[in-house]
Amino acid sequence: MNIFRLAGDLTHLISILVLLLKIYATKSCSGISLKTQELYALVFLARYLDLFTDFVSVYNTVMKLVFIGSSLAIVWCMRMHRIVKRSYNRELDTFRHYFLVAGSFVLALVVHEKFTLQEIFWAFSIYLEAVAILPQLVLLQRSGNVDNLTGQYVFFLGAYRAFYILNWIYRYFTEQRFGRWISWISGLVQTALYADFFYYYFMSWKNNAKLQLPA
Amino acid sequence: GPKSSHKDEL
Repeated sequence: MNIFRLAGDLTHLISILVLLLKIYATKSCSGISLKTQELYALVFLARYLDLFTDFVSVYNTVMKLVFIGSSLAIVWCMRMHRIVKRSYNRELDTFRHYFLVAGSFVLALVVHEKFTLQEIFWAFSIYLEAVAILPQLVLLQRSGNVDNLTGQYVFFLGAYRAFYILNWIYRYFTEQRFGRWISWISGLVQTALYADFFYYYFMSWKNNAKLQLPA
Repeated sequence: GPKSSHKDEL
């Protein structure tokens, strides 16, 4: 494992920890999109079907279980937890996320490496992950002010795929391995969707000001 | 040419 891959995994893990911390410490999920959280849960469930068929390493298996478990736990909290669910910004979180699911699935049926259940679900998870942040970004834009932990959460979640791209470039040169082009293109799209957010995140950091997204 | 597949990634 190279440093970029590790940095990617760690920022991904940190983003989840920050989100859990926010929900646990403030007993609130304000500013968090349930739609995005549901999409992520679906992404992990679809991608890690290989838990049952391929073993890579203890590290991989543990991380996969952590990603699946934490995303389901967050969805459960936002839907079921007596106190947490009260703070959910339902009226702002109206993105039609089923269209993203349907679109990603159709694309996976058309563009995949092999016509097998696992490969189609893998491609589906990659496409869906690329766009899964959209409901969250829309929610942040609508609510205007972004609280500190929510801002950090989105930042780390965006940074993770950018590190993966560096990891793919690194592996291309060191291992003569070209990662699947489906992930390259989706990863670039995914990172590009954060460009706007990154810009305002760095500006607020530079000016030591509260993060605000223009409407 | 470079081989494909990064099945070891998350």
